[in-house]
Amino acid sequence: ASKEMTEAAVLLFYR
Amino acid sequence: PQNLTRTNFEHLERLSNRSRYVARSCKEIRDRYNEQEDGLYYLTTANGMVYQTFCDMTTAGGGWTLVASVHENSINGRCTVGDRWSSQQGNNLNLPDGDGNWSNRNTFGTAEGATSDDFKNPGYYDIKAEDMSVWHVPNNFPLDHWNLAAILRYHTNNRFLRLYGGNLFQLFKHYPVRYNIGSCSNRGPAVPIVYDHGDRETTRMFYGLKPRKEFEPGFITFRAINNERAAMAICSGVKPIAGCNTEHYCIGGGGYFYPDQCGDFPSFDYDSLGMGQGWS
Repeated sequence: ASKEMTEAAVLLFYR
Repeated sequence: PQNLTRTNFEHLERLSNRSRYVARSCKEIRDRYNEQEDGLYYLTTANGMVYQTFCDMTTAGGGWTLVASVHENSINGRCTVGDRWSSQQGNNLNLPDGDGNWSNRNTFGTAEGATSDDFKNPGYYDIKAEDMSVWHVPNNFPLDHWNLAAILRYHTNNRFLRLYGGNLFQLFKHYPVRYNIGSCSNRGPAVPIVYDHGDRETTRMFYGLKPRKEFEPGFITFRAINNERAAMAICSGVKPIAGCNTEHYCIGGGGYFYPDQCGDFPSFDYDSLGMGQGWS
């Protein structure tokens, strides 16, 4: 994956 | 307090007011107390456990509760310390579930630290929800910059969680993130998404060159399985449709990936990091 994707946290939300 | 300016004091007072809300989710706080501001709020579980998390009160009507963050602390690690969303016990055939955090009540990390380390709060297993939203935020950005800094933001709007018990804790009970649970065709649900920032093309470009032939952007997919029968929890923004090399574009996992791809971002670095060459 790209550097941007690899160095970004994936935040998960509910509603 | 005596050295606070007037404005500052008002702000602190308003923040302390929030501690008086009693709610199980940000949606309840928005609906019951008409709070419209993004930020940290206190929530309570059914058993009365109190925790603090971030509420997105502005996207698509607001009321979104941050319940977890998947953060890659070391792309070179292979199910080493910090890989809470796969395993911290090494690449171990005898530990097919890894840490098991996708389907247990363990919690870790803090809301403010969610871009610097993994985060999981009681809302992950306690809240009964209908939809999800996902933000990809560059590591170490402070909370009040998350929305602006995010490289990708989207949400579902078809209430799919109603079919799977209302949260990811229940969904991954139906679809265990476990090595050898099945083959590539035993993938979990893929749900269409609505973009809040970014689109199908930017999503495509965030993943490696070779993976782009294997998926369709515009979805969030749960419990993918690759050729080597390793399970991954979430394919963010995409639906696998061919090839089954999901370790290069799906995150999270169990405790074993053949031959040596174990980790929270399993094999995102297969062709080393750079401008999206090969599988990377």
